[in-house]
Amino acid sequence: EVLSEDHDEL
Amino acid sequence: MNIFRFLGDISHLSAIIILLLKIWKSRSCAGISGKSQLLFAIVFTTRYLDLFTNFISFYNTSMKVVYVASSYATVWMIYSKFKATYDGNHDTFRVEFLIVPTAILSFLVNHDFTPLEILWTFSIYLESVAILPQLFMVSKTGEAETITSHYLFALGIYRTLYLFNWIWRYQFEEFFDLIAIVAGLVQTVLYCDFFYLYITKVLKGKKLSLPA
Repeated sequence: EVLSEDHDEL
Repeated sequence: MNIFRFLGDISHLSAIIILLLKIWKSRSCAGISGKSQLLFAIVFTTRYLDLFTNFISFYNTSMKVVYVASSYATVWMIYSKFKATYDGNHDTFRVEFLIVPTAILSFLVNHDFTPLEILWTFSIYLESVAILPQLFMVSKTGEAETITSHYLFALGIYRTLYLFNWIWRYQFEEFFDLIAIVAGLVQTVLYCDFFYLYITKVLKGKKLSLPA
């Protein structure tokens, strides 16, 4: 599902 | 990290470096849309506000610093250092038509109604249309310098590679971010016309010229 809160992509 | 995301980041970084070098070496920002570069500076600023509060990796932090610093340097060169060469008459896209709708949309459609998350969402939406002033300027002038078309190609390919990265992450990591995916699709579609011209013209050694 949706990524964890901290967006790990640039 | 997967190969698509890594190649995407490298492509994005090289686009930024190509543009910086083009302006710095030629001491001219002719044919470059200052408005698009301003939008990119806003995109990076609103997306990387967690730069100091949320450490993910050395790679992630250092790339964010490079992106923010280079986008501000590019804006500074266009609007200050080499402003005499800035072609304002052809850089006339109304950016408020990009900023206002994306800002409203980021309030309506987001993962979490918190300031940081809404700003991140705004940056994702804005990035998907930030290149429009540049593409509009190229269509208005009817042509682009070859170096500018390489810049645009690298910039367009970066988000295309990210689409493959999201397929990969969905397949192997159960990772799925619809906001980033939809915005990334819009962003890539906007480049299709340019990709066609780049592959059929520039790669054959011709100058990129749009049917005016």
